[in-house]
Amino acid sequence: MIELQNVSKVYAGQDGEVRALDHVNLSIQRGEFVVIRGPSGSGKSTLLLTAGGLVRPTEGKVVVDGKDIYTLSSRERASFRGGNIGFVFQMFHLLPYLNVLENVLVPTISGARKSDRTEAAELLQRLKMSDRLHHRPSQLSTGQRQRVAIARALLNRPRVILADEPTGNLDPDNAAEVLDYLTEFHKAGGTVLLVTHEQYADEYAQRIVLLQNGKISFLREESLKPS
Amino acid sequence: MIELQNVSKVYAGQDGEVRALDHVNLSIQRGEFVVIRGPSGSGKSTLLLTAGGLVRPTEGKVVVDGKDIYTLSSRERASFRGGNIGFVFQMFHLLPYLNVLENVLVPTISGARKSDRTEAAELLQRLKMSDRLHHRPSQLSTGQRQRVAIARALLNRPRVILADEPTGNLDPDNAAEVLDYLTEFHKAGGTVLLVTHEQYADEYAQRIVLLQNGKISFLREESLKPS
Ligand SMILES: Nc1ncnc2c1ncn2[C@@H]1O[C@H](COP(=O)(O)OP(=O)(O)OP(=O)(O)O)[C@@H](O)[C@H]1O
Ligand SMILES: Nc1ncnc2c1ncn2[C@@H]1O[C@H](COP(=O)(O)OP(=O)(O)OP(=O)(O)O)[C@@H](O)[C@H]1O
Ligand SMILES: [Mg+2]
Ligand SMILES: [Mg+2]
Repeated sequence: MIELQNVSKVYAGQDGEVRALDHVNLSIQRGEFVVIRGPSGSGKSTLLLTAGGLVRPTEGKVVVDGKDIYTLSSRERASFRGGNIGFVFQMFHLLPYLNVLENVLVPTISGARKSDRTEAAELLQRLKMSDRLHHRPSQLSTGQRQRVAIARALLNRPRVILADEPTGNLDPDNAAEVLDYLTEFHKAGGTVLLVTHEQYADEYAQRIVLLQNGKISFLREESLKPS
Repeated sequence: MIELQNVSKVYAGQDGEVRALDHVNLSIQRGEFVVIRGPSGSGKSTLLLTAGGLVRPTEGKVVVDGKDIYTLSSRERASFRGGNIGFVFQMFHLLPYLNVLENVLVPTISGARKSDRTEAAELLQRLKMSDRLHHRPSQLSTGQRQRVAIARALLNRPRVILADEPTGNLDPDNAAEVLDYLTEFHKAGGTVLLVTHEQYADEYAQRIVLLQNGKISFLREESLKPS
């Protein structure tokens, strides 16, 4: 489904180049649940952003369903992302001028269905955000912003969820609720790439990828379990 | 040292008022290590911001060393904070136009000592940031930004550290390093108020405060252990 072929990403740093990804080869199958772990600064966010069509690799290809996504125009890539990928960003990236409900409905802007508003309200209810629907992001706690970012990624029933540390600011109960969501999404056939420092997803994941200084290795590699 | 007397904080929400703190009475002794826990949205950040002189309570007083800090002018309060409190914000709040080293040195702007730069470099080395000293925050990973925010709070040897979820974006090794820091600071006589969802500080803390819907209770309350 998503294949990183010999992907490297080099940033221009102030003290010389930073090689955030170093010749990464990783093939995520459709319907797989993969956990990505590694020390702070090891390249996890860069891996997710590259795999999701948001950050162009310096070298190598990202091929999704046979399509080399960085040969697309940025408009084509945006519509490809909108139709396929739900992204939970590590720093949320909510739109400050929209309220909670509007932020969750952003992915539907290009084609809203009648049922979207009710679905958004249901997602937010499950994430215990029903009494904050009209708040702006600045009127929310950090963990509440994180939950809005998660609801936004899930709304459009994407085929793939790329989640970057989605529970870093959540207490154990809220974190468990988020993981339940991701496992349900996966059981319904979705593909999940989850970056997390927590151990809670390990027993469920089919593969655990370790990133260290931009290089990957496999902490666990199993053929796809029938889920 | 820091005493919250009948403190309430009410925000104007979109769907009515939000009582983030509800008649909180909490007295933190000098040299104490207190952990604050509670569900997302329960009022932890508001408690820290109120105790630290940054958010004025709607009702009640915050008395530090006998001084009612919200009767001070905002300039007096700022210099009081600068001389006494090291703040680790949940969203870091680094200055985007300064590099890592400059951000850590911000607390010393009002009176830099010769030794500050070397101390800043030592703190950053211990937090494994030596090879990013000249990067801007936008050129860092999220956990790296968090570590810069921690170094900045520690630099001026404040008397009190107020840390809001300082390890949410860190892997276990980096998180352990931060906790080591806080315990060393405490052993040297510092006062620590640590908001965290993690359990790692529990055995060390002298008191564990639980916040639920703005109300506090004590999960553990001990007289000050000789540390
Ligand atoms: N500016 C604001 N306007 C309205 N409501 C607010 C504002 N800031 C915070 N709140 C509300 O006050 C409550 C407490 O917020 P606070 O940030 O203190 O929670 P928290 O315990 O730190 O949460 P988290 O663990 O998610 O960081 C939340 O329910 C939040 O929605
Ligand atoms: N714009 C940039 N310019 C220069 N270096 C960068 C830039 N963005 C990231 N980096 C560097 O690339 C490396 C990988 O960053 P990345 O954000 O992918 O790490 P991460 O594994 O997600 O870390 P964390 O767990 O702290 O979120 C880091 O060392 C960081 O300093
Ligand atoms: Mg990251
Ligand atoms: Mg908070």
